[in-house]
Amino acid sequence: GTRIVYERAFLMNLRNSPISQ
Amino acid sequence: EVLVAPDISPDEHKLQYAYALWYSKRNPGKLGALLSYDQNLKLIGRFASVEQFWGLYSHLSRPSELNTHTDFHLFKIGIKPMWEDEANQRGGKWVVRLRKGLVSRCWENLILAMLGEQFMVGEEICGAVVSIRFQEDIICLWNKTASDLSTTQRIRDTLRRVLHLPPTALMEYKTHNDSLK
Repeated sequence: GTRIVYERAFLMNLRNSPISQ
Repeated sequence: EVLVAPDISPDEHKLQYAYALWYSKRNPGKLGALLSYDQNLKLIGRFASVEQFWGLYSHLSRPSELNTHTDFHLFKIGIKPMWEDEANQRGGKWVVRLRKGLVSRCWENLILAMLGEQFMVGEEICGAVVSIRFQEDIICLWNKTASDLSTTQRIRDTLRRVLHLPPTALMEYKTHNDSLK
């Protein structure tokens, strides 16, 4: 199947999302 | 069983693989010598989504803040950070030695590339280790098949790129078999 690929910038953006806390 | 992937909610961003983060510290003295490598490994936590990763990571000390002889091990769930694990038996690792002051940034760059599947080598990546030592720090990336030259070279090239290593930085490949001898 398709691999789930994330760029560094995308991962960094999720750092401060409320779900990440 | 602690080694199964944690559940994630639908609004989280699922990772390709779930991971477990481990910690180990070499204990000085007699007790340390009596404990096996296995007994020194402590599970810190598990995650299967980007949000769960940040939730765990943001509560941890940065590698540069750790005491000497401490290691973090980040491995896919189901693979123990040991040579003896089935997934590691025929494997090896790229070893990058870093002068003091670089390790926290390099470790973060490495794990973000690993979680984001930037290595593009299928199932080959097993996990990563950061080791804090007296005069230098060491980052290792473990893969399954040491004999697969095109894969190990691809891993090396991606590693060099994501760590932003200068062309002169030393990288060494070691098979786990060699390390055992």
